[in-house]
Amino acid sequence: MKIVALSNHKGGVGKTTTAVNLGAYLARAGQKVLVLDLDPQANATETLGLNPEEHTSIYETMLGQGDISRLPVATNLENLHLIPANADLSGIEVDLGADEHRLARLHAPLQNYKAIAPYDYLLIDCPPSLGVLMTCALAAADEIVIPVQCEYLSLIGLTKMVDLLNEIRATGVNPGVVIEGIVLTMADGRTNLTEEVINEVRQQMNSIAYDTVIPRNVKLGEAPSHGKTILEYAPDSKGAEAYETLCNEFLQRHGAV
Amino acid sequence: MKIVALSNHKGGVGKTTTAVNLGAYLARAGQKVLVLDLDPQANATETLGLNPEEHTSIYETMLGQGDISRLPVATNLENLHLIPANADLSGIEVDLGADEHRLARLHAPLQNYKAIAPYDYLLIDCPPSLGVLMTCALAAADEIVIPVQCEYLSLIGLTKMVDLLNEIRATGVNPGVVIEGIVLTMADGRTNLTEEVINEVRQQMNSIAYDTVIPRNVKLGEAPSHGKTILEYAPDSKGAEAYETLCNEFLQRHGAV
Ligand SMILES: Nc1ncnc2c1ncn2[C@@H]1O[C@H](COP(=O)(O)OP(=O)(O)OP(=O)(O)O)[C@@H](O)[C@H]1O
Ligand SMILES: Nc1ncnc2c1ncn2[C@@H]1O[C@H](COP(=O)(O)OP(=O)(O)OP(=O)(O)O)[C@@H](O)[C@H]1O
Ligand SMILES: [Mg+2]
Ligand SMILES: [Mg+2]
Repeated sequence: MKIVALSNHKGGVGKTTTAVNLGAYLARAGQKVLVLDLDPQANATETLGLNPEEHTSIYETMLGQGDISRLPVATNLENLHLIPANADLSGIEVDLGADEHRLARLHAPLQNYKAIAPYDYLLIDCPPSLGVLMTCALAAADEIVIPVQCEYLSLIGLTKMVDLLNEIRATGVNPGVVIEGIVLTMADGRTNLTEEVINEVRQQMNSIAYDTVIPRNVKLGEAPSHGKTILEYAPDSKGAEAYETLCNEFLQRHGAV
Repeated sequence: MKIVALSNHKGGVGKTTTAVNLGAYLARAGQKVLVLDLDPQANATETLGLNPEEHTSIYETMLGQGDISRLPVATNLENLHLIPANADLSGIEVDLGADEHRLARLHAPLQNYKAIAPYDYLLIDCPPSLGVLMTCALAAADEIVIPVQCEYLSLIGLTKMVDLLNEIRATGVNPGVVIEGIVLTMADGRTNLTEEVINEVRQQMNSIAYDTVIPRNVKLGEAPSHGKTILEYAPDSKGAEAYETLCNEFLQRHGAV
């Protein structure tokens, strides 16, 4: 099982939308996918049609209690399971804030689970922050995919993500973690701003930026209100096509095609 | 000095854009405005044309050191000053995480400063999170303005904000804090999703939702890359007009006209 964190401390860049919809197309392609909702907002949980209040989150596991293999629940899509989030997760920042081993709190259980997990990919949807939950995700992942909105403020956050990852690597908890890719999201073909951001990202990070660019498409914003992925809600939309293309590119990069 | 926090744990909803541009128009209307950048991303600092690395943030003040009245720096706009952010701020989550008096760490110095501060309004730009920085801001503010993007995932975050505020009030640190207003942002007049979210917010929260709705306008996304507010960058744009109207409505609500 490959652990991939969708992470960017900048808010509203498409982390949840990418985790859920990339997950959906990977599942349709026959991959076994587990999404871990690590955001107390529980947006991935709601988007996949589940009620956060009714489920157990990864919270207890990170405090050393509970058995992670009992947490995954089925979604409406075959091959796509979820470890839900709920409001308890926001307690992690305080509960683990002063814990010097906090970086291992997600890494250790996930490493143990890897050996028995029936999944090909684990996609972690991270909250927008520089706090404990996000750093634990970076310390637990094999690779990071960074969604970057085609906006200036999102672009300047990229260098901070690279610095943060170098810090995590230096702690020795997860020295092998790499940035696997950068996905440009919410591209509006009519504006120069979008072109400028895409050009800048391709210049700074070309070897890891995905060729697939996700366009701004209202269907992607509507789908969560129906508790559906774009695959179920509007499979013929431009948003769906883009995530399908992204999925194919992701599989190619992971040698699965 | 009235302390107003721009807060919403949902990311990318327009907190920074509203803090900076509402601040700019209030300053142009002759109000003395101080923006406090409480986000380690330091987006408000960059948008106002300053370099985060070169300045002292509120970090030391929250740890009980330093004198807050030495922190404000001038911006390019008369009547608009800033307490910058820098990367040190992200240390607050860990440094104050286990401190049982953490909710008073911003409240106390700001209350003391209120008596001598030469400003009419202090606008706090909050990070997207449920962590220590955000809760300290809610505990320090007189009133909260919540930007809500015209998207479903932003709408469902609203009830969490209301719950969080009730929790803060119950701690007794800041029993008088209220939600002063909700500002709808990034409205795209061509989509039903925008209309549905606006209708839902007006139904749920009509007495506090602002009449002014901020449209999606690329100039608002371009301005930060030039280190300018919309007032300086594109004063005739739809984005500028909307923030000017919001400023007038804000002043009316605060009995200043
Ligand atoms: N390509 C797109 N086109 C249109 N809307 C989009 C697109 N991608 C995401 N959205 C919408 O934009 C908003 C932000 O996206 P999303 O919530 O996935 O970002 P995020 O990075 O997970 O946010 P947070 O930082 O709060 O976790 C959501 O309302 C989502 O539905
Ligand atoms: N009305 C608007 N029209 C177009 N773009 C906008 C508008 N308001 C904000 N933006 C852009 O959308 C992005 C998100 O806005 P902003 O950064 O202000 O949100 P935020 O809530 O402060 O985000 P964070 O949660 O990361 O702090 C930014 O790139 C900003 O320039
Ligand atoms: Mg999200
Ligand atoms: Mg911001």
